[in-house]
Amino acid sequence: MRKIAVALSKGGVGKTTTAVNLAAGLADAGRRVLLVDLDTQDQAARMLGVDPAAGIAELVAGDLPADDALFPAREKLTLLAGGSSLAGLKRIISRKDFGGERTVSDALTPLDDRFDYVVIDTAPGWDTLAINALFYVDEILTPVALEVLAVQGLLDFARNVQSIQRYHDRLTLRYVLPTFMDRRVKKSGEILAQLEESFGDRVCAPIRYNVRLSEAPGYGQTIFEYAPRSSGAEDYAALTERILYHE
Amino acid sequence: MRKIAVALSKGGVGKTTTAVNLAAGLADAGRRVLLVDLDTQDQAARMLGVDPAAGIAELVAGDLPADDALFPAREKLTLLAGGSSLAGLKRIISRKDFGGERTVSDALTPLDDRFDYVVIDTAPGWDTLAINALFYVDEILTPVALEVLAVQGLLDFARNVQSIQRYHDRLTLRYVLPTFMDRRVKKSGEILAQLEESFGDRVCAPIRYNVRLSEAPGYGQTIFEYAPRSSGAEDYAALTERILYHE
Ligand SMILES: Nc1ncnc2c1ncn2[C@@H]1O[C@H](COP(=O)(O)OP(=O)(O)OP(=O)(O)O)[C@@H](O)[C@H]1O
Ligand SMILES: Nc1ncnc2c1ncn2[C@@H]1O[C@H](COP(=O)(O)OP(=O)(O)OP(=O)(O)O)[C@@H](O)[C@H]1O
Ligand SMILES: [Mg+2]
Ligand SMILES: [Mg+2]
Repeated sequence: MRKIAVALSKGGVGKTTTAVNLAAGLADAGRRVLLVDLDTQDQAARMLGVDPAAGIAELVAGDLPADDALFPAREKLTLLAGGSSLAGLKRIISRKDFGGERTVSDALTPLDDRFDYVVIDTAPGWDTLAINALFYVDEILTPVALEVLAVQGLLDFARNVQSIQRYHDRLTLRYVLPTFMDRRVKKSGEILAQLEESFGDRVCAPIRYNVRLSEAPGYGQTIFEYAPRSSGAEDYAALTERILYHE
Repeated sequence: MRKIAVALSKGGVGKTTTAVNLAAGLADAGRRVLLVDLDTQDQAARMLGVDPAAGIAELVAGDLPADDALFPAREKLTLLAGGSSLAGLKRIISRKDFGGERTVSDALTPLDDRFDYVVIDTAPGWDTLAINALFYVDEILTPVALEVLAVQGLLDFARNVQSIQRYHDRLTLRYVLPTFMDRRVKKSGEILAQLEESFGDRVCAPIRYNVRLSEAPGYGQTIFEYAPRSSGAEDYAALTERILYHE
């Protein structure tokens, strides 16, 4: 059972796009996948074109048994949705005197034997839910736009992760995924080289800028359903292969 | 004295790029401007190429008098920086039993007579600091990338703002600024038309996709300093004119 958080505090780098399309790619390859949305924006459900009545906040609060919170979004792809009720979950966690960082882990661990992969989409920023995700997973996949501000954000984020590793030593920033790669832009290539220098073989083959990726959410479809022959589908299939390779 | 928050919960839509370049544009026009960074990412300081030792968190906590927390970043442009110490500020606010939402307002109001404009850069997400900003300002400027997920984020955000207006009736979502406009992409034009239909004359002239805007932060310069003849400089000069027009 592999647990992967898709996380970077910098906003708009392709976290949700990556979490949803990777989860779909792994499910298409026959793995049993749980996609957890820890963002109040609730965009994973929108990208999949589904509208679950409940999700992770209701599961953690004990309002619902797991079977009612889990939503079958696609064959072999189950969604535990996010949404505005997560704000309440954040308050519950911040009022705990100890162990608040393990709240999500305590709620998800009983589901471990049902899935081969758990993929978690996190919100931008460094908030209590993102920290909760990092105490639950073993692997982090960080999408990073090939832009100066995003790379600076990555260096800050890697430092923050180190402070968590002191309390959770299995956690590793395993994959750095360059996104919005645009060969027309000289800077893209330069920044990619910088990433490879700092993060070595953790750097995955980049996801190219592909307008189909920004259109698919409007139809509630994954990139594989919306534009199976697009560069976006190709690049996310390659990412899926890379993740499966390490099984 | 005008107080403007640059805000949208969706990440990566151009909030910091807009806050910094608008603040610089207003300062170049001779106004006394305070730029406040309410994001733990601390990117406003990086974009201006400065490294203040303290900022808004130290001001609110009472550790420093205003004169030591305010940083002269450019002529007529003063910065009150953000950074990781804001996480402590969030904790202070969430432990208050009442009035937490006015913490930033209480700290900034004594500075009102020193400035003509206060521009606040907010973090992605809907957190206690973003809410604090909305209780302080009268006007919201919302940058929104011309993409499906960002526009959905805007509709959610506008709903959240309404719940604050019940307690702060002068607050108005005054400007909607389309960003990343790329005439090569058919979708851009379609989404722009949708925005104009929903938000009418609040929609500003769009900021075009311009690689110079993503390069300037690497040199610690505003777009007016880095590439004064670029489309990015033109578009942010036009935005500045629009804001000044309403004085
Ligand atoms: N490779 C790509 N090519 C083109 N558009 C993309 C690509 N990846 C993502 N997008 C689009 O860019 C925007 C940002 O992506 P996304 O929402 O996945 O980022 P995020 O990191 O999850 O944002 P947030 O910080 O708000 O959670 C979306 O509109 C998405 O459709
Ligand atoms: N019009 C534009 N053309 C090209 N690049 C842009 C444009 N506006 C912003 N950028 C770049 O896009 C990225 C996102 O912009 P920015 O960081 O300002 O967004 P943000 O909303 O502040 O993000 P966050 O949600 O993380 O705070 C940055 O790398 C920035 O340099
Ligand atoms: Mg997201
Ligand atoms: Mg920002």
